[in-house]
Amino acid sequence: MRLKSLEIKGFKSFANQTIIKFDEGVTGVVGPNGSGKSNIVDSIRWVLGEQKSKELRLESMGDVIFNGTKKKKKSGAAQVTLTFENTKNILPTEYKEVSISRTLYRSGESEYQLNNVKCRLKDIRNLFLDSGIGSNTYAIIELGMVDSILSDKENARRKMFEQAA
Amino acid sequence: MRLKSLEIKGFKSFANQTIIKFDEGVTGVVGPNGSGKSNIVDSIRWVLGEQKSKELRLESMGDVIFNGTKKKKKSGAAQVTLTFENTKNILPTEYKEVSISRTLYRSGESEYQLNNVKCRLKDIRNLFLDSGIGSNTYAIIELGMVDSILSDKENARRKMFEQAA
Amino acid sequence: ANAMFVDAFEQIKEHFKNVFRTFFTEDDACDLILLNEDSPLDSPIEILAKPKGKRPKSLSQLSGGEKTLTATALLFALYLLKPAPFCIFDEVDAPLDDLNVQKFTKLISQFSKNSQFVIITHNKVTMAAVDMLYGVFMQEVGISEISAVDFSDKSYDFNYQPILN
Amino acid sequence: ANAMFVDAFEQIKEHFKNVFRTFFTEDDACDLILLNEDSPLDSPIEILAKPKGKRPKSLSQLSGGEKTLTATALLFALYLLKPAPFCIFDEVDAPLDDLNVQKFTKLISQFSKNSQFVIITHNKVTMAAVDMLYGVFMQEVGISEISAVDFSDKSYDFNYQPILN
Ligand SMILES: Nc1ncnc2c1ncn2[C@@H]1O[C@H](COP(=O)(O)OP(=O)(O)OP(=O)(O)O)[C@@H](O)[C@H]1O
Ligand SMILES: Nc1ncnc2c1ncn2[C@@H]1O[C@H](COP(=O)(O)OP(=O)(O)OP(=O)(O)O)[C@@H](O)[C@H]1O
Ligand SMILES: [Mg+2]
Ligand SMILES: [Mg+2]
Repeated sequence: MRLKSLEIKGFKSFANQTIIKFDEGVTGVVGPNGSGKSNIVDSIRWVLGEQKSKELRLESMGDVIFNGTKKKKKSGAAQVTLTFENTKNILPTEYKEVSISRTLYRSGESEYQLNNVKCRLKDIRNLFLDSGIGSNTYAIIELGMVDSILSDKENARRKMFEQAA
Repeated sequence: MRLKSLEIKGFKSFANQTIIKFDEGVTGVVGPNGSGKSNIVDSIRWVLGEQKSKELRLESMGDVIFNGTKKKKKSGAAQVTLTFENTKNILPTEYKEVSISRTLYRSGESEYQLNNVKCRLKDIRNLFLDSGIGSNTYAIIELGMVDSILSDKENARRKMFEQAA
Repeated sequence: ANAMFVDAFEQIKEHFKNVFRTFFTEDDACDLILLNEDSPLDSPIEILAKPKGKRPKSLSQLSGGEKTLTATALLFALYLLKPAPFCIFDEVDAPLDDLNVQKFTKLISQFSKNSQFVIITHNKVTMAAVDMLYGVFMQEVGISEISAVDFSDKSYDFNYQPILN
Repeated sequence: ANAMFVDAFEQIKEHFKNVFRTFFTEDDACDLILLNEDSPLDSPIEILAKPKGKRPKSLSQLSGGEKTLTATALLFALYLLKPAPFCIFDEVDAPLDDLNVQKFTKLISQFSKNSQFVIITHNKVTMAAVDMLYGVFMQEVGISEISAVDFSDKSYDFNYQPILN
């Protein structure tokens, strides 16, 4: 299930269409404070189906949409697309790639797509059952988690074990 | 009230007598993870009269005493002495230096000294009233505080303003 | 289901001990303990971590870097049981000293044969250890952009002009 | 007492704006607001922080580094009203990019004319900016020792052997 690319448009500070290609191995992401690095992580959590706005550092889900600056007006929608190679055949084998997409409009309407076909959030989540990726995944790690694992906040430790076991 | 030196013995990982001299300006402290840098900060909070074991990362106050290793047995007491120049005359002017000392014995007995004369914790705390230093001081800063200031945990913000204003 | 969980738990425990001892010392005391062996599916899980021959009474006595390494060892242990297709680290190396950052990047480098890793960092040692580097920046106020950074391109410095040079 | 507090508050506010704008941009929107002007002594205090022309809806939307700089600006503002004889920073520079670390050390360097500063750090840019350096290490297992590090002594590397060299 190799990651191929991530496309972000209108999501948080990524007002313009942005494409990140992933190669084999280890990819480093660097840049000044506030430039948008953690927003990339949020976009991946979001397209995988994260529903808790607090996990995305938001007061409400609508806040993921680019909210404008003096020189650029706010976006009408946020859209993120994550593309994998179908190496583990989580989709039938005639598909070489798996592309999941999530869109949120200012109206509050939400759309999910799997290889450009409309689907439900449930379908996207089912794809990742038993892969180690989903909410409470041990695969997306930031410093706040070090604390919640060690102080076992809200059973954080338990939930992670259940993801893996 | 220039800092002159800090002496630590039997406090946390500083089993042996250790003296740190302070010069003018900015002093950097470096070293590997777990080597004892934050323990130095704890020792300063402690000698200034910190009573909350949680602020010192302890379950109980007795845990400040060096608790031994395979090769060295635990200490009988923890002692920290902080020496300043009496530039602001917080003590009568015949004193050139102000030396505060705190000792905690395994028995639980506690001792405070001001220029080698036994005194009460209250006397040490009174010295620092209105200096900006004391519990809730804005002068000892670590990353956890960034969070408590911004999320205003337990009125952290209020307490800091009261220290300064 | 009980048996399955206990079996997975035993494997995670083994991985945890191996990673912990890679980060610290060969024969360090460390363990994962099911506190309630009769009902493993909802038993609390205790972490025992005594790095480099020390004897902390609880996890809260560990230093900032030691905590990060301990939690990371647990997350890697879960990963080793069920490798996620990709892992993202957001500035997890910030509390680590250089030697520990190197151990961390070496481990990631080994795991990256099986999964892709994305590491967000401000740390030069980490940057030097990755296979490819993306720079995130805001050319226009408030709008994020990304661009691949060429390692051989020594003019890469849109953020880093250390005063050491 | 009310008037005294409000007067101090106004001064802290001015300092906060100056430091915040030093960290970010000259004309950034930032403020400290007494939510309950009729009872200043127990009114909650709101922080307004919009770095670099952005429009975050709340402090939680700021990035890791932006939060650290905002909280630090407030702590410096309190310090400027009532300079403490010494200030200690424990790895507060960890979330900052190199340019912000430089701004931070420059500010500390200015303030150090009036107080002593002790900075615990793993960051090379910070290390290069201090006046004197102490190294903390554990020669014997579990026992901390300290030794002054000579800047001109290029063999100082008991921890730092970056793979960049
Ligand atoms: N909906 C939105 N519209 C526009 N900008 C947004 C939106 N949500 C967040 N931002 C901006 O994104 C910025 C935060 O970006 P991010 O957290 O990715 O920074 P970072 O690169 O991780 O920085 P650091 O190194 O400090 O962690 C903030 O300045 C915030 O104002
Ligand atoms: N009472 C005690 N007796 C002996 N050792 C102790 C005691 N209390 C704490 N320690 C040890 O001190 C070490 C922590 O030191 P400290 O927190 O100062 O590290 P540090 O240099 O700040 O590291 P980091 O860079 O990771 O923050 C721990 O390993 C802990 O086991
Ligand atoms: Mg970030
Ligand atoms: Mg520390």
